[in-house]
Amino acid sequence: MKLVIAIVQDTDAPGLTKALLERGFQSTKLASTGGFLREGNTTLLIGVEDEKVEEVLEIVREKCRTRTRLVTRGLPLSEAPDPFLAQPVEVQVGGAVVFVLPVEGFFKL
Amino acid sequence: MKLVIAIVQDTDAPGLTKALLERGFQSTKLASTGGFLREGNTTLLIGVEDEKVEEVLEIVREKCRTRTRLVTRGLPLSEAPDPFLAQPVEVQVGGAVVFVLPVEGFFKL
Amino acid sequence: MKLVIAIVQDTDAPGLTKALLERGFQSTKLASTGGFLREGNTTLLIGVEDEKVEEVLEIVREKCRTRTRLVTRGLPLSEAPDPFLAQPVEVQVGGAVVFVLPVEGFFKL
Ligand SMILES: Nc1ncnc2c1ncn2[C@@H]1O[C@@H]2COP(=O)(O)O[C@H]3[C@@H](O)[C@H](n4cnc5c(N)ncnc54)O[C@@H]3COP(=O)(O)O[C@H]2[C@H]1O
Ligand SMILES: Nc1ncnc2c1ncn2[C@@H]1O[C@@H]2COP(=O)(O)O[C@H]3[C@@H](O)[C@H](n4cnc5c(N)ncnc54)O[C@@H]3COP(=O)(O)O[C@H]2[C@H]1O
Ligand SMILES: Nc1ncnc2c1ncn2[C@@H]1O[C@@H]2COP(=O)(O)O[C@H]3[C@@H](O)[C@H](n4cnc5c(N)ncnc54)O[C@@H]3COP(=O)(O)O[C@H]2[C@H]1O
Repeated sequence: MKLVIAIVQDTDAPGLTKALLERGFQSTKLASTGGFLREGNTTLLIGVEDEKVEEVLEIVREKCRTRTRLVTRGLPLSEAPDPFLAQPVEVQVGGAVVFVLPVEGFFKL
Repeated sequence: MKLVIAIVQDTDAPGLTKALLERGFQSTKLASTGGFLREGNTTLLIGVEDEKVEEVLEIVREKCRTRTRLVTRGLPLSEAPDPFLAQPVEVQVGGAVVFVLPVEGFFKL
Repeated sequence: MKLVIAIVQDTDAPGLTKALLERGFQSTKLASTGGFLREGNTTLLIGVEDEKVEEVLEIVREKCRTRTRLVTRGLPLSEAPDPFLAQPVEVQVGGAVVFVLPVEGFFKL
């Protein structure tokens, strides 16, 4: 058993959860906020048998789109040497950021 | 130190947190949502000394009840070959789903 | 890659996230609730390269303050042998409670 933690955009979360269910994968959704854009996003907890992790990553890859966001907020001070950067900047927000964690015990109590 | 992640029903969360406190276990509560029922549930983070994990699992077992929920929502398409399944279906929602994760470092800063 | 889970007070969260960004560390914020005080706090997920964990802990140490809270709620029953304890009690709430978890896989999909 591994714990897959997938941070995805809110728009992709319902489609991803549905696709996971259709292939027999259970999940739990946590509302979250991105550190940089400070916008809402979704953190999914997905407990998966070891040999099925690849399949779950494939579903995440299929269902989560990279999008471009315009940010007027400047970059963090240390990276914004030039006032020009206060203009809208294009930022690519990835499809998904995924951590796969080892699990020592899994129980249904 | 292990990190116990317990996904429990909202009804059981206050009694569980209180029972943990009474036995000296600290916890942090996250509001969450089940992937299938799409109803609110509770995800508890419980950092526990290795030798106390069994005791925490025992408390979770005591305080969390399995309940039956009626769901009118059909099963995921691939598992609902028969229109009859659009009728209310009984679904058992477990007492608790628990992951025990290894912890490499624990700090109180 | 390690996953740093830092439970901090709401007041410290914005300053901590900003300081992390300025040093090139991304993070995801989850709204959470303390088991004892039952007050809102913040759980930050910070995926960090192994050799940078120390630096992240240092930033957390700098940005998170220990504070004293007055609690009128008695201690858990088993620890409150004396009715006197129903009076306001001073409780120290730490700067941060931090777990460092091993990560087997990190993907940007
Ligand atoms: N200092 C900076 N300068 C310029 N652009 C910056 C930046 N920091 C972030 N970005 C860009 O902004 C996007 C959104 O970041 P945010 O922190 O809101 O939302 C993030 C955050 O919630 C989470 N995340 C990413 N890496 C993480 C990590 N190492 N640990 C924890 N959460 C992470 O995944 C979301 C999407 O991340 P992703 O990398 O795809 O997309 C990021 C990245 O392309
Ligand atoms: N495809 C399906 N067909 C028929 N019935 C289905 C189903 N998927 C789930 N169920 C049933 O519905 C209950 C509630 O699932 P839900 O996803 O809302 O709420 C779940 C979810 O939030 C979490 N969970 C369970 N397994 C998980 C996993 N492997 N990874 C992450 N979260 C999990 O624990 C909650 C309770 O799970 P539990 O298994 O006790 O109870 C489940 C299960 O009995
Ligand atoms: N039984 C008890 N009797 C007397 N005082 C008690 C107590 N339980 C907790 N406290 C005190 O109350 C503060 C706030 O606890 P709370 O559970 O609301 O908020 C906690 C909780 O959300 C989280 N936390 C701490 N240890 C944890 C653990 N092992 N697992 C999961 N979360 C933990 O970090 C927050 C801050 O914890 P911190 O230890 O710095 O600060 C704690 C502690 O000093």
